[in-house]
Amino acid sequence: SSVAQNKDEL
Amino acid sequence: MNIFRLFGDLSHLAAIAILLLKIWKTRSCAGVSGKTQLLFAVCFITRYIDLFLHFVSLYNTEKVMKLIYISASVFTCYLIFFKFKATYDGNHDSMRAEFLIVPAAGLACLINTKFDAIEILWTFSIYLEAVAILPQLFLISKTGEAETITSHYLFAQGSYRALYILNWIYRYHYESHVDTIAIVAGVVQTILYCDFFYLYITKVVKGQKIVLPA
Repeated sequence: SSVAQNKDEL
Repeated sequence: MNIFRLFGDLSHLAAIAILLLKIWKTRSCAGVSGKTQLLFAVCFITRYIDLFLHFVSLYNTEKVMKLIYISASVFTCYLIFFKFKATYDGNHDSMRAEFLIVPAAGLACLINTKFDAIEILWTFSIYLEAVAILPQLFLISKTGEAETITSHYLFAQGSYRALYILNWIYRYHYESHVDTIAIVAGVVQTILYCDFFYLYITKVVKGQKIVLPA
C-alpha cells in the first residue's frame, strides 16, 4: 500500500 | 528547516510549557478550556499516528518533538480533568466540541490529498487544529476576562501557526513546496486569533489584563 507522503512538518 | 518553522515550533513548545506551568504552579485550571486541550490531544495523536504504527527508534528530534507534543497534551488533559478537576470551569467551557470534530472529519473525507487512512487522519488533524482554539476563545468571551498567563499561552499558541505561514511562504519561494490543505487551514487558524492578538498587543503588553465587554 502506498505509505502516506512523508510529512516533514510537525 | 527554516527560521520561521524553527521559531514556530519553539513558540508551540513554549505555549504547551506555559499552560502546564500555569496549571501546575497555581494548581488550578480556571480560565482554561478543557475541550480545547482535548481537541489538541486528538490532533497530535491522529497526526503522529505513525509513531504508534511502525515505531522507529528515536533517531531524530522530530520523533522526540512528536512524543513531547503527545505526552504533554495528554498530561495537560489529565491535570484538567482529573488532578485539578475541582477547578475546571465546566459551566463556561460549554462550546459543543462535536460541532468542530464532525465537520473536520467530514471535510477530511471530502477534501484530502489521498484517500487512505493515514492521509485522512492527518487531514482531519489539520482541519481540527484550525478550529481547536474556539472553545478556549468562547470560554474567555463567556467569563469576560483572561488571566495574564493564559493570554501569554494564547499568544504563543497563535504565533506558532502564524510563523508557519511565513515558513510556507519561504518554502514556496525557495523550495517551491506547497501544501494547500495545511496552508488554507493554517490561515483560517491564524485569522481566528486576530481579535485576541489585537487585545494582547494593545493591553497585555502594557501590563493590563484582558477584560472583554461581558
